[in-house]
Amino acid sequence: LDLGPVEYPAGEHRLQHPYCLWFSKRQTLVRNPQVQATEGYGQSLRLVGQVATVEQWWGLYIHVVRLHDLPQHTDLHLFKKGIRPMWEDPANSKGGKWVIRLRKGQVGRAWENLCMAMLGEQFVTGNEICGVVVSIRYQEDQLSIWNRTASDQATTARIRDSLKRLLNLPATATMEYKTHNDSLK
Amino acid sequence: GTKIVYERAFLMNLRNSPISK
Repeated sequence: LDLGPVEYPAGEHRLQHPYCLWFSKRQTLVRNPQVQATEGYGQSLRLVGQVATVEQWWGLYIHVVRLHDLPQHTDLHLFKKGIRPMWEDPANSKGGKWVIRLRKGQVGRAWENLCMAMLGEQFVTGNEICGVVVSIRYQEDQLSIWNRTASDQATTARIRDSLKRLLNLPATATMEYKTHNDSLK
Repeated sequence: GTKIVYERAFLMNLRNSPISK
């Protein structure tokens, strides 16, 4: 679960934080739903790569399967290196997420903008951002942005306003904030 | 140190740089 130290080749544009890209697919063969909800999730997570410069990001991104070619119930997670994209991670345990629901076909551009907004430090919230997720589902797709402190309403409001400004979301998109505690229930 | 901030247009420019291919 570790790809080793990050590299900063000369001449490349360093990011503020290194990030890891993860892939997960919902397991369909697990019979016990509780196992699927907890252990199954961790086991289905795969670390795809890590990036520490803008050039490394594009080198990885252009090789990732296009979102509209991904099967249903798959997720891509781009998280700061050292934070696993799970509620149980200490960075996430008191956190929450803004969830944006989009009609099929609308998520690709918004996901790209969301990744770039995070990598480029466009969310002015100190070190609150943990990572972003795109979830491919049956009728609609979802984007999520996870932050550390769900109870910090000033921060969550600032993230919401930044999302609206940066993602150029279609009018049909809906947004709601969920604490990870709510999601666990 | 100084926080490293990049705007979308700058990042998109680098997308097509030879080093990322």
